[in-house]
Amino acid sequence: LNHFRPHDEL
Amino acid sequence: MNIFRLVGDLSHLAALIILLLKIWKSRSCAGVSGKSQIMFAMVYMTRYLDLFTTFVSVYNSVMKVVFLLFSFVTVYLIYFKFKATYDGNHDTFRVEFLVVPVAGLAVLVNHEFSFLEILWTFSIYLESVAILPQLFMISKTGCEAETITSHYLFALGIYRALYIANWIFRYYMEGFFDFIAIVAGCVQTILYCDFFYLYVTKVWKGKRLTIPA
Repeated sequence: LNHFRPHDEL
Repeated sequence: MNIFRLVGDLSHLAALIILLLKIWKSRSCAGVSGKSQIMFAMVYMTRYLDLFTTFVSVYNSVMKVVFLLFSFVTVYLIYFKFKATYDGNHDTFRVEFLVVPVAGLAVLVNHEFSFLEILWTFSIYLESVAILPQLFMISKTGCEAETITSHYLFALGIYRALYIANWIFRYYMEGFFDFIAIVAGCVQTILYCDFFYLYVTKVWKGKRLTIPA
């Protein structure tokens, strides 16, 4: 799964 | 940042302010579930620990601090300053039935088995169900929810719905795809659907809102 870390949403 | 996320965040912020103002102006937290508010405080605490580890933007950090602060103040008002007005007898949802399964799920289903990541996952799962004690309280008492409480619930619910639009947008624009956030965000929004319907059909027509048990 392509997800970004660090989490940039609130 | 896109328009869905920005409006979603502002709606989230508005929800917290509406609740604080309601309690402060009326000097009463009648009709407000302290259990939901404690869970939201847990959500912010476990999700925003990354304030200490990563910097995304000034906007991001300021919002996180504000959410934490407002959430703590709300819990303080309910359980200390206006404790006498807190309707604990009607706030009977069993929080452990949510927190324990959610904690278990966060340990089992996460992006990475690390302390911060599991806490982040826990916060995402917990947020999706944290409103249940509040909805339960309104439906159980059979009492009408104050209109201002309805506005609070609407602002809080629509925020995650807007995030879904944001995720669709980000998927096509950036290839961004966070499965955990998306599934939990959909569950969260679905829990509000019944309320949305009642809100639009009743509150917007000037009536008070009751959630049938």
